[in-house]
Amino acid sequence: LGSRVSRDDDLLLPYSRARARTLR
Amino acid sequence: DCARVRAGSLEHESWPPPPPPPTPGVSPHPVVRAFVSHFSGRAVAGHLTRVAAPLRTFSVLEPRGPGGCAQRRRATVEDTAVPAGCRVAQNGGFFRMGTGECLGNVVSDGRRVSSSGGLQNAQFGIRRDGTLVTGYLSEEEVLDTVNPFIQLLSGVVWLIRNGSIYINESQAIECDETQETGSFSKFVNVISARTAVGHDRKGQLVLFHADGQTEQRGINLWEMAEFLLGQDVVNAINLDGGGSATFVLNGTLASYPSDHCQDNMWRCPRHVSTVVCVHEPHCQPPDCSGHGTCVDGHCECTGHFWRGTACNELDCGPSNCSQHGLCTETGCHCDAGWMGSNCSEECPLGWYGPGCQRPCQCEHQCPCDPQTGNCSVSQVKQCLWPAESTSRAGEMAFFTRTTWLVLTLVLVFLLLISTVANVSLLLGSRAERNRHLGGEYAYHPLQEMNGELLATEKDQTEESHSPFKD
Repeated sequence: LGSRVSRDDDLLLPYSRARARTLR
Repeated sequence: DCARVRAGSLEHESWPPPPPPPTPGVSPHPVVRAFVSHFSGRAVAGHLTRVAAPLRTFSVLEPRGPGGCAQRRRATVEDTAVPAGCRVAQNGGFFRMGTGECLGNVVSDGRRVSSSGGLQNAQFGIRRDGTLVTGYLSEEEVLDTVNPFIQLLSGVVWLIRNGSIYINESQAIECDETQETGSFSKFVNVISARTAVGHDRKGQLVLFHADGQTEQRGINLWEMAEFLLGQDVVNAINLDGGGSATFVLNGTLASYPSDHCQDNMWRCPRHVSTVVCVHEPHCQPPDCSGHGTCVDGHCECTGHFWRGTACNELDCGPSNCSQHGLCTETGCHCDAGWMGSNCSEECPLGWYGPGCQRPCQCEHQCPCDPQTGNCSVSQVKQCLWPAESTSRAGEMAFFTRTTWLVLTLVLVFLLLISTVANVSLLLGSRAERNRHLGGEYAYHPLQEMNGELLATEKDQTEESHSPFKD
């Protein structure tokens, strides 16, 4: 099972993971 | 990202629905083209797919089918696309990696699955009348019920607006300035695997996919927008990229994902959220209102009486049940007092009710009202013919008298024939008997009379004893 599972290692994020998106 | 807009109209483009196929120069089937092109000296491979009549052939799918967003499922594009019968499929909208939550607006085959609450990111959708919508939408517009969205998903960055690159404006609208350390700017400019959705000037939906790996291979959003402009794309938004970028053709992975497998030797497709899918034409509605079968985008209605493109109209023929009945899926359901396939025949005497299925219950076999079954019988047990049935009753009496008269005459005639025949036979029998008694050729030989042979017999006897006689 594990041989075909992605590591999700190529991350392309539009917004920073460090903070949640907050409303102005 | 930063501002919710609940009401009003925001910046977006609406492209009228393309004419139904066949359209000159437009294939009725999806056209998939592969490319390996150079971007700033780098060779990048990918696919461009054009889809005519996207209203019927394009769907936004939840991961592993309906309910996938509510359950926060993640699945490979193959796992979602194969059961749905997608000929072409790509990853769709953005999602939260940790929880699997679908982000933004999601409308899948007319079902509103997820709402962004008016958050301002680029949207792409198809309304019920086939209008292609690209841009920013208020919550009120997303929830429109007059011409609702049938398919809708959210991206990040409106790449091309009305034939011009719109990335700078998008960065401003989608709140670049609030992001820490310019992550949004990096997102726009870094090379990576990319996907996008939009439409061209002919109203064909366009899916784009480019292989890559963040910061090593692939293209940035500017290069993708330029490439799409060169393909006559008028409006397009950017969808999820990086390790999410996946292209599946006829159920088989046809791209090179950038995520590694557990074994670093190999690359594995990521489990993603929503999927954009190109399939065989769906009917409107997809189930043909439950009264037909969808064949190549057209409903073939079941039974003899369902009609219409959606098999939702009952048609019992030009007579329309003669205004004396209701057309049902089994045919005309006649009003009381009427019968026949077109409800054009009145009930025969002695019957009443819907379809004339009930026998009259009147005394002395009197007819009843063909609609209500009411009897009109007097106290002295004599029929009181209803005024409207008097003529029919008279006809019946006349018919009865005539029948009896003819029957009587026929029987009398047969009796006469029989009498004549019997008399003839009787007379013939007597004549025969008389003829035998006095006839000329009755012959009764006698052997002897008073002990002597007759003279003739005597001669014959003598002759037999004289053999030498001449």
